[in-house]
Amino acid sequence: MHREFISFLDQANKSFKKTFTEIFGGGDAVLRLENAEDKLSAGVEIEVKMPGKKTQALSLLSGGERALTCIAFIFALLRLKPVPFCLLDEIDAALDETNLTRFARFIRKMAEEVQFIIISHRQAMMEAGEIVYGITMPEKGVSSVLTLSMNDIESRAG
Amino acid sequence: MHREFISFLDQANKSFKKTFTEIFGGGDAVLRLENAEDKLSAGVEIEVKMPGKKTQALSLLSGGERALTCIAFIFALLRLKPVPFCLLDEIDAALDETNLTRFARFIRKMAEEVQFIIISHRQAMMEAGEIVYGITMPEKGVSSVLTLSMNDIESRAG
Amino acid sequence: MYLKKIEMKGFKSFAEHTEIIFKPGINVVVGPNGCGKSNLVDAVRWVLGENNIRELRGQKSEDVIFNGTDKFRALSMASVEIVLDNADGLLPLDYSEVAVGRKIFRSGESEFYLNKARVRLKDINKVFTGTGLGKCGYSIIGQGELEEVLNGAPMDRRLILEEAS
Amino acid sequence: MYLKKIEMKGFKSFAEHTEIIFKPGINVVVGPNGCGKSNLVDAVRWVLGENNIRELRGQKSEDVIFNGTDKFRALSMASVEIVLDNADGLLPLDYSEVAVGRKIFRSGESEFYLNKARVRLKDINKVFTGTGLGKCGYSIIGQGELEEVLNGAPMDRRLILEEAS
Ligand SMILES: Nc1ncnc2c1ncn2[C@@H]1O[C@H](COP(=O)(O)OP(=O)(O)OP(=O)(O)O)[C@@H](O)[C@H]1O
Ligand SMILES: Nc1ncnc2c1ncn2[C@@H]1O[C@H](COP(=O)(O)OP(=O)(O)OP(=O)(O)O)[C@@H](O)[C@H]1O
Ligand SMILES: [Mg+2]
Ligand SMILES: [Mg+2]
Repeated sequence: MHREFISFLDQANKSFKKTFTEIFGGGDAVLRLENAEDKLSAGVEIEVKMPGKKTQALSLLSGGERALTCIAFIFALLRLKPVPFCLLDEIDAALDETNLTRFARFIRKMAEEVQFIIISHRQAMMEAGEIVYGITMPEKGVSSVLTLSMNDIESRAG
Repeated sequence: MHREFISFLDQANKSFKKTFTEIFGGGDAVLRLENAEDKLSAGVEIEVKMPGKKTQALSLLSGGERALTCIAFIFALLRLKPVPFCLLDEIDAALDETNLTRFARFIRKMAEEVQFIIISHRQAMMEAGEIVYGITMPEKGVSSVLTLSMNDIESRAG
Repeated sequence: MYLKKIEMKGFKSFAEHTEIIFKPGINVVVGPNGCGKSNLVDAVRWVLGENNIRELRGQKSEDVIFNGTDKFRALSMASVEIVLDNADGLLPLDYSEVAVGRKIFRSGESEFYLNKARVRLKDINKVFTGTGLGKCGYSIIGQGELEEVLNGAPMDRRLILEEAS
Repeated sequence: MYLKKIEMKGFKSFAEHTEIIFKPGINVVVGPNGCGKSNLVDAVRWVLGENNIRELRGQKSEDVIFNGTDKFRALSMASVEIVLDNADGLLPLDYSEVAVGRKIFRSGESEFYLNKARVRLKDINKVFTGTGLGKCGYSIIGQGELEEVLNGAPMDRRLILEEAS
């Protein structure tokens, strides 16, 4: 059991490093086992280095850097083991326009393997979708769903 | 001490109700003392009702509804007792375009009494500012500040 | 394998019978604040067996049943069904489509269905173990939950990795 | 009363001497992810006496000193000064402008200044009590902190209200 986990962690670390440097265009990322007495119950530590900056405590990262680091972690796992579908609720809220475009491009690549259902308020994300659903409340308090084509979005999106 | 706090709570409740219904265009909001044995150490409870919906537990509110409710609470206090300046870091992240415009309009009104320094990625907020500062990193890892005029924003904002 | 369809009735703000057909690839959901987007995420979590009502932003299990507005009365039942395409046989069942359903009544009692046949929660959990849709899965990220990967303790991260392995 | 100016040197990512002149009314700060916007908020909190390094996203008090990049060496000191307009006499001091400064060295020792004269943290706290800029104040809302008003316990809300009264 433990040997299997160590070998999976090694694959996850490689996938995380590759996905992180792809998303950030550089830098470095590591997943490693904690230095604990008992290896069997040791947790997993994350360490990242942003391009051009020094390796620092995770707590010093900015809101957008933290969001993108988490996105790289999740995508690294999706690459190792795809899931039936991936449901993401406004995970792009902290990203600036440049990183949002990077993220949207990345999703498009991953969407060849995995189905995405993405909730977002951001224009760049709406444009990345093949199909867009609008959820509104014509009657206050009661949800109603419309399937929109791309040109409907301008007038309906929240 | 306690009688003073009760009278202030009464004023805060009235200000919160007024500010909430102004921001949401309806609904209702209440601040009241908890039903605790010892009145001196009782906390303060918040209850809100969104326009057209039933009063529900705070936990059932949506991301945007929670954000606007907190904004109404903070502005209600600012109206009772202005502060030298108000520094807000991306408090508009969860708002949709309609609520963002409402929020920007509200800030403009409050700005006659209180100075605001607002960090934001949203276009509607950038346009509300009299003066805009851009913080970038021409050298990776070293911050540099520029003062922008309104027409510079398109090309520099993050 | 992908999520083909979801049908809801009486679940949170989805008072009326609502059906959404999804496509493989990228499906984007938009809409104003407070209109029901995150309620859709709660519906998917709930039908897959989520029993901790706090994970669904409620306080008691009936909080998922439509509880009325100024104009409409509260309902007495909520039901959700999702249909998964299983053409690639990822789920250990002999069907090309797998429908998972759940109902709840004001009494708080839940019923689970697998391809219209009544089953127990244990059966649903058995079908989905190892697919990444389980409890520590990384395939559903709720609003405001993205940073839990970084904020959690090292042991939490290990659990996510063990679910993925 | 309003914030007229901030000067920083060696504070977090503000390695070089940086000065920002603010105006009354609405000042908007924009910029890409990771460029230093929230570090500006930390600088204001720090100079006003914040001593809990976790509130400034660090682990040890020297984490606020610029610690270098691939190209630039770490510095040995950080300093921040803000200038407040006091024409309306809100602050109990006989000056039309009040400058508050703070310095820290790698040794971890902080020095406080009030209109260029060395003072203790206690003196700074005394000047600002009751202005809403204190510890439970509602005038500085950091990134991701907005919902603390709703998420906190009823007693936390009472503390915010007591600060405001
Ligand atoms: N059982 C219920 N019956 C009726 N309405 C409910 C029920 N549970 C939650 N709601 C309502 O659903 C609304 C929240 O919906 P939801 O969280 O899905 O919004 P959202 O579209 O995600 O918005 P945002 O963009 O702000 O995140 C709330 O107004 C809440 O009152
Ligand atoms: N002592 C320090 N020395 C050098 N750099 C530092 C120091 N402390 C923090 N940083 C750097 O500052 C950056 C974070 O800046 P900040 O949080 O202000 O970004 P931001 O502009 O708010 O971004 P976002 O839009 O993503 O919230 C991090 O990359 C971090 O490494
Ligand atoms: Mg939501
Ligand atoms: Mg920030």
